[in-house]
Amino acid sequence: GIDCSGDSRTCCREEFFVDFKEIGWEDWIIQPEGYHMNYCAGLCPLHMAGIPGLASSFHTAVLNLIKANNADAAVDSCCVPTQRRPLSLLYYDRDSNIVKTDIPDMIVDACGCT
Amino acid sequence: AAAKAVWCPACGLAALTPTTRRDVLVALAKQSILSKLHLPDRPNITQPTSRGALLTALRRIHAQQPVGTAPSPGLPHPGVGEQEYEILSFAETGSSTSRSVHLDFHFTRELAGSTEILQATLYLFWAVPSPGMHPITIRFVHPDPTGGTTPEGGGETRLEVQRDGWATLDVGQTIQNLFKQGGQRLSVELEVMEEQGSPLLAVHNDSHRPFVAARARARTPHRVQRR
Repeated sequence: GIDCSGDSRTCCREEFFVDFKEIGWEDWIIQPEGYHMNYCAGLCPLHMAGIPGLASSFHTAVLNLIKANNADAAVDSCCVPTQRRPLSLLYYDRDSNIVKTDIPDMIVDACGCT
Repeated sequence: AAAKAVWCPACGLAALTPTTRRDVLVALAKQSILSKLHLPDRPNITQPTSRGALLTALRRIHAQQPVGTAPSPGLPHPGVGEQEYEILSFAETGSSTSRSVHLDFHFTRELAGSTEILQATLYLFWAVPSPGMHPITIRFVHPDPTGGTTPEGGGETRLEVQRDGWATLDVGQTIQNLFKQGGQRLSVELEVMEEQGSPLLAVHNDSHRPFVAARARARTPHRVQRR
C-alpha cells in the first residue's frame, strides 16, 4: 500500500495517532500510550481499480472486466483498507478490574482500490 | 459530491480545517474504542490498583504457567465474531472476624453478559502464625434478604495450609454459574479454626491482596450473513 504524502490524490493510507494522554484517557488505559487510527483516503479512478495492496493478477482481471463491459456501467472503485491488525488494550473497567483484550481489525496497515 | 465525480468518503475530511479534522478523528477514535469494549462511556477510576498488587499478581500468574507455554494451552483461538478478555479482579474485603474473612469480587455487566469463562483461578496469600497444619474452609456465598449470607450450591472447599505463601483455587464453574444467573459479584467466605491460631489472610498487605485471574470469551455482535 501507499502512504499519503503532501497532496497525493489517489488512494493511500493517511496516518493519524491519538495520544491517550492528550485526550485524558491515560488514567484508565494502562497500555498502549495511544491508538494509530490510520484511514484510507484518495480517489480510485477506474484504471486504478484493484491496486495497490492486492495481487496484480486481480488488477488485470478487473481491468479486463471493465474493458469487456461498458466502462460507464462499471461501479465506482473505492479506497478501502486491504490490511488491518488488532489493537491490544490493557485497561481498567468500571469496577477497577484490569482487563486485557485484543480488538480485531482496529489498525489500518494498507489501503487499496476495490 | 457532484453527480459524476468519483466520491470517496474520507475525502470529505480533506475539506475540513486541520483543527476540525483532528476533532472529528479523535471523536471517531473514542467512539470506536468504547463501542468495541461495549462501554457506554469511559470508566471513572476511583481506586486504581497499586503497582505492587498488579506486579505481584502478574508474577503469580506467570509463575503458575510452565515456562514457554501459551497463556491457555489447549484452548482454541477466538473465532470470527469472538473477542477474548483476560481479567484481573482484586478483592474488596468485607466484614471480617477473628475466625472469618469475607471477600467480594465485582465483574462488570459488559463481561457478565454473553461471556464464556475459559479459565478462572482464585489466588489467596496466607501468613501462617505457627508450624503445623492449619485447616481453612472456603465457601462461596450470596447475600440473603436478612442481610446475612447463604452458601452457594457449590458447597465448600477445605484447604490445609502449612506454610506462608499463595494458595490457588479453580473458580471457573462458580463464576460461569454466577454469570448465568445474571450475577456480577463473587462473594467468598474463608473460615479458620481459631483455637489453632488462624493463618492470617494477608489482605491488608496490598501486594498480597487476594485476586481472581480469569480468561473469558464474548461473542461480539456482528452482521448476520443473509443467504
